[in-house]
Amino acid sequence: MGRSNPGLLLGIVLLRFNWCLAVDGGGAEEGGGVFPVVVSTWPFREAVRAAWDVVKAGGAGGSAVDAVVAGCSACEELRCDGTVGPGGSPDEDGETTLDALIMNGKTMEIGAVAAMRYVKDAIMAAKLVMEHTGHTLLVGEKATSFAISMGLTGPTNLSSPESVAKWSKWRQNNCQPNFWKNVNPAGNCGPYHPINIPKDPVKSAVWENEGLTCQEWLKNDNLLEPTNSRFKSVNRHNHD
Amino acid sequence: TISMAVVDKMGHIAVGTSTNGATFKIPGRVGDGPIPGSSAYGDDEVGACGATGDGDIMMRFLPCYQVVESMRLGMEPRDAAVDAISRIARKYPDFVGALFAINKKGVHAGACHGWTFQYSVRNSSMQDVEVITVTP
Repeated sequence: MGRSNPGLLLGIVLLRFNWCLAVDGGGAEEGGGVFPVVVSTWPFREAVRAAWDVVKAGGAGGSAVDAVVAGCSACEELRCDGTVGPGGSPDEDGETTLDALIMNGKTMEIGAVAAMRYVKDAIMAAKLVMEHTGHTLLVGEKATSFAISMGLTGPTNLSSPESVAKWSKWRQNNCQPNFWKNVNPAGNCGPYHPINIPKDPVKSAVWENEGLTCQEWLKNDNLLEPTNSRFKSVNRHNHD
Repeated sequence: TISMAVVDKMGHIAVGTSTNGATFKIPGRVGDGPIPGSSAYGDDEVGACGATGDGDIMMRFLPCYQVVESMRLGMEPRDAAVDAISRIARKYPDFVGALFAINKKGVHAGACHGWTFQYSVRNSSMQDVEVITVTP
């Protein structure tokens, strides 16, 4: 009893920091025995099956790059959890935009698109960036133009009835929650304007227009802890 | 978000991510999805990683680059995954995120903070996709 127990200590540390971890998932100790392998975040079984179908093919099988494209494309088509592909996660204007990345671990080549509008095939656009440009990341409408010029379908409306309904409900809820901080108005829709937070709010007098001390004003608007609402709003169906 | 890693029959590795980002984001905002080393990273010589969660926070730490580099230095996937998550949690205790790590031998593991995480695996010893739950 006088000796420390490493397992117990690790358990205490994990509990303290709210960590969680999975036991290694049955991989081989030596290479080759379990290949090919496909791993994906979340229980996106159809996406993994799509990638598996490519990489398990006869002979040498399909390439890892082609398998990743197949897997991610399947998720885009299925709109996995509403967080992948068109028709989900509207921005403040109600628009859906897409981000994607692909990386070849053999050549260390990367292609990516970000905030891409009007094109639904995000992972294919990323692959086109990787294979047909010397760049790594294209963004916004220029990414859209590139993708369409390389043969992808578009321009396409990426909204869906579900995303529009979600956005309308959010507007009716005074645009809450949102990602703004240190702005006015904090509890309503924009346009927003920056506010200057005094260096020592506690010692500040009355904040103009509100009739509250600055400390009260900030507390009421949740600005003393601006990250609270953000963390509460991140969940299985709203994340990157 | 989906973040995926594949090791093909030749032992070559590729990773990818696709997402429509955070709901009600400020127009123009880009999360960690298309950022190399944040949402995904892979190197044939070492292994790969895929991540999910609060991208605005995760992209400040490049957790998947960290995982791969930790494995390059000899860490097992489990330790590398926990280490990368802990680096974020140390600075952002309320952070929500998760990742998986897989080395070039096919050994995989997951780690998360602030939520229950699941990841999916299929290899040649399995009859179908297996879903692994990573519980707090």
